[in-house]
Amino acid sequence: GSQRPRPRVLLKAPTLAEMEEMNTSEEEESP
Amino acid sequence: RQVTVQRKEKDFQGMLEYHKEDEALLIRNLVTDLKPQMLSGTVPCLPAYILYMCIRHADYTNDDLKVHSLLTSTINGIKKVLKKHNDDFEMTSFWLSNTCRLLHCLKQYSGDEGFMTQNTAKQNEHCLKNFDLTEYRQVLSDLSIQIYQQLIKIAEGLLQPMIVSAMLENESIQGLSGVKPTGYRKRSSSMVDGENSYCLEAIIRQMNSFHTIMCDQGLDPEIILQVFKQLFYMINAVTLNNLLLRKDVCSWSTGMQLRYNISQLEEWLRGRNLQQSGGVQTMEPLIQAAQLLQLKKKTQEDAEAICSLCTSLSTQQIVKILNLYTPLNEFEERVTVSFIRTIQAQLQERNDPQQLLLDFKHMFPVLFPFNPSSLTMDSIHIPACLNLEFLNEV
Repeated sequence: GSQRPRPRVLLKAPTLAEMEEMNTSEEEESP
Repeated sequence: RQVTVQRKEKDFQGMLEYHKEDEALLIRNLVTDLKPQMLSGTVPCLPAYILYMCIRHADYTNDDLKVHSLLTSTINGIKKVLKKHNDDFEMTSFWLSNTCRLLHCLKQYSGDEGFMTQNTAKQNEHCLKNFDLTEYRQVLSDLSIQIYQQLIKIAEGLLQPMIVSAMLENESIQGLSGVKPTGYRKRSSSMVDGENSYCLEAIIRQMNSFHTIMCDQGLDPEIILQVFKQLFYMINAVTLNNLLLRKDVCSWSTGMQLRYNISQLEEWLRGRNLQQSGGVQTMEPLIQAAQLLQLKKKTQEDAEAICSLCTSLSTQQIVKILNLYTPLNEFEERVTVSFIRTIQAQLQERNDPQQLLLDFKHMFPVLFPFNPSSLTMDSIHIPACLNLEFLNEV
């Protein structure tokens, strides 16, 4: 009721394609 | 022991806490190594709810790195499972249900009033406090589209080998085999040796299986409707394309069998309460082709009837079917050249597409309407078989 929630902080996210790239490069780095 | 249980029931606020170093184990047990069968008898989309409760705790403790890390690992975990099981309908449907449910949770508990209209007061207590995850919702929405496309590809792959024999070759109407065009009676398909022959019942059995799996897994009803619209379109396109290329099936008797088969598929949609899918509408070209095979094709009036009926077939397709049309016996005449010219003259004002065949790989764009859940987080029980005892209820 009376409590007004404070604004939430936007969490930036990579796109699905960017996530894929990051994941692929991590896999390549690991032996 | 009793005291512990009572305390948990009283205090559980629908959040799950874990140590950062257990994240990999969480993803392994809940995503990458999970078998959907393990969860039969539990709440549909349980992994999605568990993941939301973990996200909520990380949000509650204002730990943005933990939220980032968990969402990224979840999305990568789901993609890994899908890649490994890229021909498994059940697994793909399971992760489509869960990805959509997680997306719905991130909306329902976002704190955005537009998504809270159906929430109970208790559900409103379970909203995120610190973070706006709009960008992650976009990623989950994109992932849902990818999973949907994989699901359709798997379903089409299972159905496609059945379509020609079930829709065009198999004779389920008694006595119809006696009225097949002479000279073609024993032919099946040019590519099928008889062993790979299917009846319509096989298609229906397969669709029953798809439908049961998707319903049991709690996939949104709107998505299930779109799956069947897409599959009915494919059945329509594959059947019509074959009809347009094969003289032996362009006959009155195939027209009759085809119309009967389509009515069985319509009946199936009604029986499963899927008539809203628009599946029947996507079959309109095939319905008209079946009628065209059965109509008289001789007089000016016949030509007019054909032109007013076949609105979903192009001029090129109508003419092709008339050219291929094979009389049943010596008493039935071939379609004359002048009759075909009459039809062409009547249809010349139509602005029809030029290609003869339908694109059977065409995909309708998919939509994932928001579907909030009436479930409350603190009522969710985590079964022991998931091996998630390291999650603490908060």
